[in-house]
This record gives sequence, C-alpha cells and structure tokens, in this order.
Amino acid sequence: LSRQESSLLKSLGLSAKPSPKSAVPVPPVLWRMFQRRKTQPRPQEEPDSCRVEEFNVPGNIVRVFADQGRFLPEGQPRGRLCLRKLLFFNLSALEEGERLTMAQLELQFHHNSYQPPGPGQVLELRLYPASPRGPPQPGRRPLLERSFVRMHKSLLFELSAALKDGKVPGGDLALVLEISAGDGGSPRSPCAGSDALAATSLLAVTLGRRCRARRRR
Amino acid sequence: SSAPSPAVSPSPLCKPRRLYISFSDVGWENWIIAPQGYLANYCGGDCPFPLAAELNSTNHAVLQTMVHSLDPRGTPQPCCVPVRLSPISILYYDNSDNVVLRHYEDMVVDECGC
Repeated sequence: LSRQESSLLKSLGLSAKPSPKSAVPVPPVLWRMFQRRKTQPRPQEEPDSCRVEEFNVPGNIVRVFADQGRFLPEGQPRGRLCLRKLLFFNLSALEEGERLTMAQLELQFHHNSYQPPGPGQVLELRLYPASPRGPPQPGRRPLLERSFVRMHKSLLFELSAALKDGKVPGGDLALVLEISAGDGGSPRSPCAGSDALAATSLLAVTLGRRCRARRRR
Repeated sequence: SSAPSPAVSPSPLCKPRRLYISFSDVGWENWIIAPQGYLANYCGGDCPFPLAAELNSTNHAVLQTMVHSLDPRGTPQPCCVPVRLSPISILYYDNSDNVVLRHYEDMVVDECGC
C-alpha cells in the first residue's frame, strides 16, 4: 500500500507524503481563492486549468511563504532610517521543473486605521536584493522604492520582474527592507508608524512541470 | 467508499456512479486542509451490443462490440471509462509547513463512455 501511495503522491506532484509539524493558519488570500473556485458555476467552455485567473498569470500552484528574516542592525536605527529588516524566504519547497510566474510581497501593519495620518507620517520604503547573511552592499540600486502613509494596513509589491526569468538562485529569496522618514516630517517623531510592521509574506504562483508540457503541446 | 445508489432502479448501462472520496479514509487528513473530501464518481456498467447513442461510444467500441457478439470468448466487451473529467483545487500543507493551493485536473468524472 505504501508503494501505491508513493506513486499516487508522485502523480499528484508530491515527492513524499507531507507531515506538517505545525498547523499554521491558512492565509486569507488562499482561503478566498479556494472558496471562490469551489462555489463558482462551471463555465460553458473548458477553463484553462494552467492559469490562475485571480492574478491573470500562467500557473497551477499558489503558495504563501512566511518571512524567516530578522531586523538589522540589532541596535536602534539612526537618522532618517527608521527600520531595516532582512526578509528571508525559504523557497526550497519549489520542485524541480516548476517555473515562477508571479511573486508578490505583502507587508502588513497593525496601525489603528481610525486615526488619520498627520504631518510627518509619510514614510519611504526601499527594497534591496541581499544575501541571507547580511545587508546589501553600499551603493546598490534598490529593486523598488515607494512612499506611503501610515494609514495603510497592507502594502503589496510585485516582484516578478525583479526575479529574473522566474528563477530564484539557490532556492531562497533574501531582500533587505528599509523604511525611512519622508521629507517634511515632524522632527519630534519622524519615524512614527514604521514600528507597526506586523508580518511579511511572499505569495508565489508557479507553473508545474505537467502544465508546462501541456502548454507546449 | 461507494454511497448507496439512488432510489430509482439501477441501470446496468455504462454511466457515472456516485463515489465520495474522503481524505480521512485514505489517511491524508493531517496534511490536506480542504476539502475534506469530494464527489469524484466513477464509471460503471455495460457497453452491450448494439451500442446505444447515449453511451458516448467510440467507433472502436462499436466494432469491438460487434466482434464480441460474434466471438464472446476471444474478444471482451468494450470498457466503460471516463470521457469527461473536471478539476478541483486542494489546499494543503507541504513538507516545509507552507500552505499550498493547487489546481488538479481530471479529478471528477462527469461523463462516461464506451
């Protein structure tokens, strides 16, 4: 039976039967997608099962990776820099032959959304490529830059273009996130709101080997 | 597990039959989050001579039933097999404790044929 089970799991694209150590909560985005697919009426035409309609990209596997990084440096940030954090995503679960077609970084904040943003609460965010061991080399260009106000509960960043050709070198993704005070901020609390970073996650859509073969045909 | 047939008299002809697959029955409940099971169905029944139009038969099946009617010992009747299947999505934990939503094709038998 176990040999049969192994071959069944293999045909389902799994190298071994998963045995989760901890039942982490299901990310709401995946629940929503699952429920929508379960309840939507069957279309007249055969749907493209190798396409993720919710994001309009090729793919049949959607994963959410939790950030395993740490804050940098260990001491208090100085000057206009409010926060520096190494973001580290272990992408070893991606199987050989899978192609990354979308990567979306989400930063979640635990702001009080009833409190309107005041002066000095515009923050600037930069994201640099990094190695898992440390911060980026000085002078490196950021992958992306954006200004935001404190009121945002969640920020989404499209990283697909930044990850060249859908390949993730070494099977991991390491980035450095910097949040600094924007121009015209209050001199008394220029970094207000930057400490509210609650969680970071990476949503990845991939195209499995079977789908790739089908699409080629 | 095969659920009991509906109250109507069971047809011996090839058609989809009700089959609910429960992931706990196969011991996969600790890593599959949702669904807990699904109506997968299976194909069952005969493909007798002459093949009726509603049996979704291939030309090969028509000829095979003819040969079978002439030589029942040497040539079997055609098989009743799925001709249209539909996909389902499954939410599960992988070996790194990530949550994965995966779309699997050909999981539910919608139509059978000979």
